[in-house]
Order: sequence, then C-alpha cells, then structure tokens
Amino acid sequence: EQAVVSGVTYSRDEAKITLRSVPDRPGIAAGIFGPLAEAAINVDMIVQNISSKEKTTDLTFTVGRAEVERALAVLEKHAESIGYEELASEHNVVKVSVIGVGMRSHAGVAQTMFGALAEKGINIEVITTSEIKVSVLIAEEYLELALRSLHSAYGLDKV
Amino acid sequence: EQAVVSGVTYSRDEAKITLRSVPDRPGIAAGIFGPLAEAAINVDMIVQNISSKEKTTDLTFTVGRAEVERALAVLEKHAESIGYEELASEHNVVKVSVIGVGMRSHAGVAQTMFGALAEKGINIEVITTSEIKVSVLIAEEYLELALRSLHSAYGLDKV
Ligand SMILES: C[C@@H](O)[C@H](N)C(=O)O
Ligand SMILES: C[C@@H](O)[C@H](N)C(=O)O
Repeated sequence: EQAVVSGVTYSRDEAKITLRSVPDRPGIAAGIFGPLAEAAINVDMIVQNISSKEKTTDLTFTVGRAEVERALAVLEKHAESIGYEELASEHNVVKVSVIGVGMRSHAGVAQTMFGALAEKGINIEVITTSEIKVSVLIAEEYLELALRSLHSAYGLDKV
Repeated sequence: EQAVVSGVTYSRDEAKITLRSVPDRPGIAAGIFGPLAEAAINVDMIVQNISSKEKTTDLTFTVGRAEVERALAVLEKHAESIGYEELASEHNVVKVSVIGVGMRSHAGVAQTMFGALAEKGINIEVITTSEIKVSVLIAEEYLELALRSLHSAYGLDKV
C-alpha cells in the first residue's frame, strides 16, 4: 500500500468558514451556495458530516484569504433563510494533501498521514478524501514541519 | 461555469460509519485508521469537520457494505484508546458525485447540484469535495431520481 503515494501537495491560501448548526433538511445547502455562487465567491473545499440528534449539522467551506470578509457578508445577509446558529472563520489554516493514485483503500495512506502528523503534535482540524487523495486542514504554523514529516513517512525524501 | 460539468457518477456499495464525539487532539485520527488499516478494511470516504466548543468532533467514513460489521468490531475493540461516545452506522446510503474538470470554484457547481436535489426533496447527509468533484451521500432510495435530476440540471441529457 505504501508504494502507492506519489506526492504531497499543499495550499497556503485557504481560510475556513463554518456555519454552525444549520437545519438538516433539503434546500439548506442550496440556500448557502446559491448566494455564494451569485456573488462569484471562489469556494474550494466543502465539508459536511451527518447531523446530530437535534437534526442540525455544521457546514465548513474554504475560500481564498482575500474573499473571507465578502463571503461572511453574503452569509450574514441570508442568515434568516439559511438558519445557522453562528458563523465562525479562521484565516491561518493550510490544506495539505497526500496523493495516491490507485489507492484501493484510504485506511493505510490515512494511517501513515495521521500518524506522522500526530507524532509531531499537529492537530487535524478537517479531513476530506477523494479517490486519489487524503486532504487535511491544519494550522499554518505547522506547514513546513508537516511537509517534512509526510515526505519522510512516505519515503519521498529518498533520492 | 455550467459548461464545466462533464458527468455524474455514483457508487451503491457504500455504508457509512460515524464515531460520535471523538476528542479533538493529535493522535486520535491515527488511532482510528491504524487498526482499520491493520485489519485490511477498505475505507473509501473520510469526513471530519472542525470540533465543537467541547473540543470533540464526529468522524465519518465509508466502507463497502460487506465490511461494516468487521469495521465496527475493530472500532469497538479500540473504544477506550479512541474515546468516542457512540458508534453509528447506516447501510442504505449511496455516493453521488458531480465531475467538473477545471472548476475554478465549487460554489456554482454545488449550487446547481444542491438545488436539483432540494427540488426533489432529497436530503444531503454528507458532503465532500476534491479539485474536480463534489460528492454527497444520500439515501439509496433516491438514487435514480437524483441521477435523472442532476443530468437534466447540468444539461447532460441533451444529445
Ligand atoms: C445540511 C444540508 O446539507 C441539508 N441536509 C440539505 O440537504 O440541504
Ligand atoms: C479528531 C482528530 O482528527 C484529531 N484532531 C487528530 O488530529 O487526530
């Protein structure tokens, strides 16, 4: 499984915005991304997990740092129709991704990635995956340390 | 933006497992995927959002339906070291993805996707994105309706 990982990438220009406790019913997600699309806000990651017993859930997305204020203003304008409890945003996060083409399972790649970050005391704030990638958001101050640890964990630093 | 979407894909063999309220500190995610990788469980999606004020968060992943029981047994064995409050699983979900190569922003593609699902009363349970895709988990019974609605929303049904 290890041989599968071909590289580690990152993006510094990420700020995350979280809508806390949105109602878990059809139309809410459309009511969030409709106004953002109309305001031509460039959204990168979108992450939502299943709802709680109270039938609400948090929805997080990332934008370039220059667009945070504008995105927050759009959401505040539509606060009533969306129905979130609170908006939270954080500028100092970075996205780090491990790329593995042909991964049969994410578990092995994730174990190595999460283990390497844990050894250095780097907390994982958000996780998403695609067929060929595992991506996390971490605090920006850990970026260089994370990249070095991941390169060595996957043996990518051997020439 | 619309011209960007090239296709809609889906996967029926998905069951989701959620660890409720895991502690948000380094090492927890590694402590979940280590045992799963060692048990050779094939993990597909992994989704985690930022933590709550109580410094806990839910972590969801998907496996093939045939592996749910085995994955739950692995997690129950490590319940103490991971520290989740509760395990939840659901068999009848499917993953539906919209593919858009060269998407500058996910907002437009997401608006159309989420809007098309909302119109048909289809609730979105989980959302993740990658550079070229927006993926959601929905209830299996809505699969055919979702695929038809998305094909027509993106004009993919025109020959
Ligand atoms: C929370 C949000 O995703 C909601 N479930 C919807 O379908 O829009
Ligand atoms: C919740 C889990 O992701 C934790 N933050 C970790 O770093 O392992």
